[in-house]
Parts: sequence; structure tokens; C-alpha cells
Amino acid sequence: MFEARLTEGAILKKVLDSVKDLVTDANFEADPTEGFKLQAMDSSHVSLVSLKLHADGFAHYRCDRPLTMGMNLANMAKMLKCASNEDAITMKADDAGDVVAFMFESPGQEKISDFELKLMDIDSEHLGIPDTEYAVTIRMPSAEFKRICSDLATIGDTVAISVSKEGVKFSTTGDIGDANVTLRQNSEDDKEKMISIELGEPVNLTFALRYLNSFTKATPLSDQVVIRLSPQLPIVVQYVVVDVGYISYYLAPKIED
Amino acid sequence: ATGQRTISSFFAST
Repeated sequence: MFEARLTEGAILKKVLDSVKDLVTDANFEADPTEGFKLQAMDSSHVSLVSLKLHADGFAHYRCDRPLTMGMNLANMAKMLKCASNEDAITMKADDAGDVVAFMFESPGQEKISDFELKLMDIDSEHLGIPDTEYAVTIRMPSAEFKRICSDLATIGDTVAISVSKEGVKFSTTGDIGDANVTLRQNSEDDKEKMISIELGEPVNLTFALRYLNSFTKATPLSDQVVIRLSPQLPIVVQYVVVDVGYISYYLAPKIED
Repeated sequence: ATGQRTISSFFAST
């Protein structure tokens, strides 16, 4: 059987809000040692989301054997919306069951809610993501990244991200004109405002803003976002929830035909 | 013109 309790249930609500617009149906994997995981592609197979909540990130975690739980994410989101932000959330499933149960407990235990979501059989392709050294690693405030993506999407459909010693430049072009936003590394002690750029070699890649904007739905999970780039490789946009887990998005670059 | 590649063209199926 599988049973996992998150005292801060709001994290699970935010995690779901971060993936439900990108992915319709997905298999969650509960693993005895690793924790609660999901890997899924969007319907166009252009992007991939990989999320993991570590087993020891839960207040209580029990998983007797690996368990795959196929869920419709919109329906899961409907149920989690019924939990208050202050509630603890417990997920439970039997090894051979066809439902997953969500229990929401208010902080004073004066309200307990039980919801059961029907599981589905989902054929999903699992991709192996190699451990790669990336040419560039950028750390910046997640709200700043969200702002840049949404601003540029009002001008154009794609963003060219070029990283050099000068900093990182986000550029777009549209019918009404052009836009460029350049960020430079700073020496902020305040971690929330820190911008750091680790540069192995200069990189210039173009991505669809629609997907990057969808990734920024994870902004409430973390004050900082980590962006990794290498020539000719998908961008990685990662939000880390300290001591709990992470959500990483991968997006294939646009290429010149 | 620019084209969009799929993510599965970068990462192998396991």
C-alpha cells in the first residue's frame, strides 16, 4: 500500500497547478525509496515535465512496492482545489486498487475531508534524461523570469536566449516591433534577488514562449528558478522546493530549417 | 523559417 502525508498540503496544490495546463493525463509513480514522481510530455511532445517529491520530504511516507497511478490532472486539480491552503494532505492507495484517496485535515483537525479519484490506465512513454554538464547555469528570481516571459509574449511568439560574459539577453520579434531584456549577474546577498550566471561557453538558442510561460506556473513553488542551457540541447527550467523536491521542465529548441 | 523539434528527438525512450 501507499500512504503519504504532506503537512504543508499547499505544496501539492501548487505542484498540480504547475503541470495541469501542460499535461492532460499522467502516471504518478510512488516508489518505496525515491518518493512520489511524475514524468510526462505535453500533447505535442515538445516539452517534458519531471517532478519529484522526496520520500523524506513527507511527514509520513509508506510505500510497500512501486505503484503506478494514472490520473487525469484536471480532475485531480478539481479535488485538490477543495483543500484549504492550510490543510495537511494525505494520499492513499492500495496496491491493486483503482482509486487514490486524498484526505484533507484542517490545522485544528476540526474538518476532515475524504475524496476518492478514479485511476486510469495510461500508456506513457518514459524518456531517459542523461546527466549532462550544461554550458550555462543561470539562477534568478522566479518572479523575474515569469515577468520576462509574459512581457515578451505580448510582443512575439519565440524568445532568443543568448548568454555571454555581458549577461543573459532575452530577445523577441513581432509584428509591432522588437524587445530585448538583458540581465546581469549581481552581488545580492538577498537570495531572493540574486542573479548568478555560470558560463562555460556562450549559448544562443530560441524557444517557444508559450511553453516557457506555461512553466512559470510553478513560480509560487520557489523564489528562485534555475535555468540550464547548452548548444543544441533542450533548455531546463527547474524550481526547487527546499527539503521537499523539485519540478523540472525541458523544452526543445527551435531550429533553423 | 524556424522549426520546432520534439523533446523525444533529444532523449531516448527507456
